[in-house]
Amino acid sequence: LGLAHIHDEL
Amino acid sequence: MTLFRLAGDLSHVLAILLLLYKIWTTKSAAGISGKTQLMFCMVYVTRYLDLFTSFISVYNSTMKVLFISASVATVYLIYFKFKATYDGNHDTFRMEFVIVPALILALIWNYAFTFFEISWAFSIFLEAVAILPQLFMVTKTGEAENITSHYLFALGSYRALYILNWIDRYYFEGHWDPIAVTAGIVQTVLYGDFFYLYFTRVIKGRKLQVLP
Repeated sequence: LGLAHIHDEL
Repeated sequence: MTLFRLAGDLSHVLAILLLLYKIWTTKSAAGISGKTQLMFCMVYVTRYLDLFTSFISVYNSTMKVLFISASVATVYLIYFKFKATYDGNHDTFRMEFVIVPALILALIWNYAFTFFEISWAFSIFLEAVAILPQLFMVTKTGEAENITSHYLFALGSYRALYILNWIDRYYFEGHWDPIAVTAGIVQTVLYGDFFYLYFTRVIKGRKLQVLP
C-alpha cells in the first residue's frame, strides 16, 4: 500500500 | 480544515443520517436506489483503506468509520431488513456501466501505480457517478418523497461545498488535487437538474415531480 500521496480529505 | 470542508462533511453526515432516518422510520426503502447505496459502500471501502495505516486526525478517522458503517447499515436495511419494500423494478440502472469505466480510468489516471492509489482514484471516480441510479430512479418513478429530496440536496451540497474548499485551499495553500477536483465538479454538475427541481418545487412546499 504505497502511501505516495497522503489524502487528508474525506 | 477549511470552513467549506467542515460544512461539506456535515452536509454529508446529514444526508447519510437523513436516509437512515427515512428508511428506519417509514420501515421502507421505497424510492431509494439500492444500487446507488451499494456503490457508495464501494466508494468508502476503496477510499478508506488507509484507515489503519495513516492517521490524519481523530475527526478524519471517526468520519471514515461513520461513513463505512452507515453505508453498510443502509445497504443492509434496503437489501435485507426492508427487502420487501425495495423497488427493484425501478432501480434498473446498469452499475457495470459506471464501475468499469471508473476502474479503467483509475488505472490510467492516478497519483501512483500502487494498489492504494489506484483504489483511491477508483473511489473518487466512482463517487462522481454513484448517484446516477438514484437520479434515474427519481425520473423513472416521476417523483421523490420530500425527505428523499432533502437527502439528495444534502448529498449534492456536500461535494459542491468541497469545490469551494478546493478553491480556498488553492488560493491560500497554492496546491490542488486534480483528480478530486475534476471528479467533484462532474459529481456536482450531475445534481444540476435535481437542484433546479429542488429549488423550484420542494422549497415552495410542493412535491418534487419530474414533469413528464
